[in-house]
Amino acid sequence: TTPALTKWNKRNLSWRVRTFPRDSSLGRDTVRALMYYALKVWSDITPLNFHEVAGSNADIQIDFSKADHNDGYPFDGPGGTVAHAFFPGDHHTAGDTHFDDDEAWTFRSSDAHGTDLFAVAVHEFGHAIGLTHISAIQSIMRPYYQGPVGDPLKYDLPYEDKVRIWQLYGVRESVSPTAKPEATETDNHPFLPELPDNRTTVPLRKDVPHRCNANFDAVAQIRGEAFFFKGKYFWRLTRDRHLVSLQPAQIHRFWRGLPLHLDSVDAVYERTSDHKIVFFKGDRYWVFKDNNVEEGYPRPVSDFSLPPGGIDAAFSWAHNDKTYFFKDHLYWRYDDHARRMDPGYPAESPLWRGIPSILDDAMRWSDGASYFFRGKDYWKVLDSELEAAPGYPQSTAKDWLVCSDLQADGPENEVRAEGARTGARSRPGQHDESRSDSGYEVCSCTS
Amino acid sequence: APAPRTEDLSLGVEWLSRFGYLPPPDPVTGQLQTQEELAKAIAAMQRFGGLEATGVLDEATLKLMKTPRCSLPDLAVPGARRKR
Repeated sequence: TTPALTKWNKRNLSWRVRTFPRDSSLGRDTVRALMYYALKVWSDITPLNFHEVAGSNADIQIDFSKADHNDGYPFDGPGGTVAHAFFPGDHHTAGDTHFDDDEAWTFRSSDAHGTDLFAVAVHEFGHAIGLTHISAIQSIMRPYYQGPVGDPLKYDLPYEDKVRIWQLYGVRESVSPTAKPEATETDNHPFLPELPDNRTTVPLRKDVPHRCNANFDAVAQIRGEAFFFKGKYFWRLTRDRHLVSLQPAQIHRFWRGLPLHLDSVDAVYERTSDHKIVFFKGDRYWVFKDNNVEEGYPRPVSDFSLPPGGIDAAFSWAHNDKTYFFKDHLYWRYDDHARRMDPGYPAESPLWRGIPSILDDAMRWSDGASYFFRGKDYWKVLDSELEAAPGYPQSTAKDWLVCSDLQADGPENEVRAEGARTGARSRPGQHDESRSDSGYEVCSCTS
Repeated sequence: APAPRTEDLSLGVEWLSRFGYLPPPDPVTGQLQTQEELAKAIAAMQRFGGLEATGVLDEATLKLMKTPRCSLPDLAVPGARRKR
């Protein structure tokens, strides 16, 4: 007898590790990374997207519990039952996944020492998305623990499991049902230590852009804060224009649901009608409620009556509450409340005099002014004015991203400049990439 | 084959009920099962676990029952089936 099949009707599922193992050699970041990779095993081949959230409303709540934990499936100490998960559905526990905290959870350890958390998590998340047990010896959905399954970054599901999950959700675009997937790019994903430890930081990638010499892909005011996007990264400034971190955060680690392969965005703005955040890239756009993508996206930009090819910039002008889209020398005026383009557009040349005819992006700011960005410069237009304020353009790096004149010329000067700013002395020829010797620490928060 | 020890039989019946091979305990008869039902359940468990389906609670079957595993049942609990 096979239980009735259940599956998720939505394709974007949130997850969260609510409780961590208490006496484990695995650090919290390692546990989170293993959960990420175990979910990725399934999302790599199906149109499901998983994103980690901090709140209590995650679809998949992950807990490490002991003995009876009030769900009808009590754990039984070391050995025996090691984990379980609830099938999809409308019940509030649907998708929830529990691991027995009495097991000796391991990662990259031999079979003889404990239970491999990644292997068990892949199995349990199979249940969480609707798969039942199967007797096939090769299947990860066999009910018995069969030891570690190898490197989480290279794990490939057995064919039986692929077929069964495809029957539920279909095949992910770009996945061939007959081809063995190639090893994916790993440097986009959480860091997994060689040996279990309690690392709390993720090493910076080599392709991280420098805020002091970047021309930004997109700039937006979101919930009163400024966001500067460049490539796969963004910087965030508080309402009083303090940079949250000198190091950028990865876009997809904060904006949950954007495709991992998205290498940049074209334009971003917050809708005044419902305060949702709209991301544009090429012919497509995504709508976010807070930092989670809404169901049904991406959608074509033709929804806005914009032509194919995408846009360069988008912003909502405080003066008339209309949204302006820019592409090359053209611009459009859109009514977000009526959800339609105003007649007579596109028009040529921007409405505002003294700003470039081609923009990188624009935003309104809480001082009532509008800011237009192009290259390394920005222009300020005061509320209701139709001309850039005198004295502009100014340097975006200097005025918004805490760079000195020296730094704005190039990142190679940054150590010297920041050392000078913080009062630390740099010896000639010394290259201090970590800046820790100057007593200057950098923190980066991505969630 | 030698008859299984009482504690093994008890463990086996509890295990088979928990993972969906035997119906849940009857309120009148408790855990009592007929020998035939028990043998069928053991055979089903052996087939699912990749063992030879003998219906006998032998060493290999008991070893598999003691293997760490997922808490969810392998089969839908028979007593939980709905009427048409």
